[in-house]
Amino acid sequence: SSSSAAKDEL
Amino acid sequence: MNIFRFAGDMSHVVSILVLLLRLRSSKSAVGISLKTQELFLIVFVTRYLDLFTTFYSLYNSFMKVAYIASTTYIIWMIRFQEPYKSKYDASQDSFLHIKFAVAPCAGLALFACLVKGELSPIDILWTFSIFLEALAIVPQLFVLQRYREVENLTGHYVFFLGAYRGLYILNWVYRSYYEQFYRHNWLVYVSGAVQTALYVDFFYYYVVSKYYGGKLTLPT
Repeated sequence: SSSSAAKDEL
Repeated sequence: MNIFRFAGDMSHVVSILVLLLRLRSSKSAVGISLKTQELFLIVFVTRYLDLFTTFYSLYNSFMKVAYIASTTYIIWMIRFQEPYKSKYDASQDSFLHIKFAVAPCAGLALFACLVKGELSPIDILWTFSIFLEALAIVPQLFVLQRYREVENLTGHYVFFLGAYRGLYILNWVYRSYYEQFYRHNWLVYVSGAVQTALYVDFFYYYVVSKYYGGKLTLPT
């Protein structure tokens, strides 16, 4: 599901 | 992690601390939108479901829990604790019914995820939270507009929240230049840009009022 880098942001 | 993202996160933390200070010092929630706080809580809870599935860092997990806990506390204060509760005037905060923000964002998120083929509930709720966050500040901006003269700490609260969003845009620019495996997400960029744009008008009056050292008064 981690298709985009923004997913590790708050 | 880069300097823009970290500064953005810190600005977000400062905004929450300023809001808590504002509530405690004035012993009232007049001028604060409960709706905005509730929308933010929905945003945090739907976005941070990955607390249970993915571990990024201790920093990341801690911040997620802190945002959920502090926003829950603020809502609890205004809804249930005296003297905030009895002084809270729901009629000042009547703009944008929660369901009219939630329903379109849910529809849009479902559509976007169908198109992208991301069909897990966590992905859909994550996308939903990205859209909803863009709208969450709107009720607060309307409450400011309603009173026109913005109390000092309330002004700082909105300023730091807007700075957080502005810094996140710089963070995306930085990441796309310097991170080798970075993947663009245009939905995030567009709703981040919309969200930041909503603050521009407020920023203008905030900066002008600080420059001339006067009170922050919004035009009619």
